[in-house]
Amino acid sequence: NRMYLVCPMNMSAYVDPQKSGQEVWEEFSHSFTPAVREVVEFAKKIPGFRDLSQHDQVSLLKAGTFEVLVVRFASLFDVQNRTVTFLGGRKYSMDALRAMGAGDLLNSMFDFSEKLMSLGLSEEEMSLFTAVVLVSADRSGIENVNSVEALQETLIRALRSLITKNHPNESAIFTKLLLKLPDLRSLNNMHSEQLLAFKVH
Amino acid sequence: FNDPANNLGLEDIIRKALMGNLEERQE
Repeated sequence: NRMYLVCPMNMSAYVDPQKSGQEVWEEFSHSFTPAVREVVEFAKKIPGFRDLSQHDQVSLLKAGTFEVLVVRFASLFDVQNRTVTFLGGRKYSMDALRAMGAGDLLNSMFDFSEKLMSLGLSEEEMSLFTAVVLVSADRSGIENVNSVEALQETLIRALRSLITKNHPNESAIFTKLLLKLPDLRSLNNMHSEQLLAFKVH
Repeated sequence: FNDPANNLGLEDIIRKALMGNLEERQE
């Protein structure tokens, strides 16, 4: 009845059987909290983000943090060797994680990371794309949709201009990036379902 | 009402990280 945590945001996939559920949960929380804080720090640096209402800043971050983390940690997935590196530095093969109980979500994250990394974006491009992922006016609970929409449009225009400038012969990259947004939503939904199931167990 | 993000305590972490900055600005 050994328990495993297959989310790469853990330090390790192995759970100490001596630990209580509460201790396991707290350890997981200690592991992902710094990553969430980094997402907030990143959001603060997006020009115009701090001008949104505090309610909308929180709503965007609550809804989009997982998607931002998927983009930021895409490099944890090693496509060539089919491995995933956890935050604690331990590396696991996808087969090993599957044997530990990982399902469609991790496979889908792996596929997403593979496609995103294949675009060969620069750090600046990746950063701007991440801002576009976060500032989405159709997240639930947004009170001032017009302000978020205006910021979203500005960021999308900036991303298009940067991609066009850096990849003049690869006009499809911008379209491919925009098509990643629904993929991220779908991963987010799968993740939410897993979280609910996890809490139940 | 099931709120997976909040089950992780995400809102609390986000609010504290955002507020920290507000306090810094007030100082």
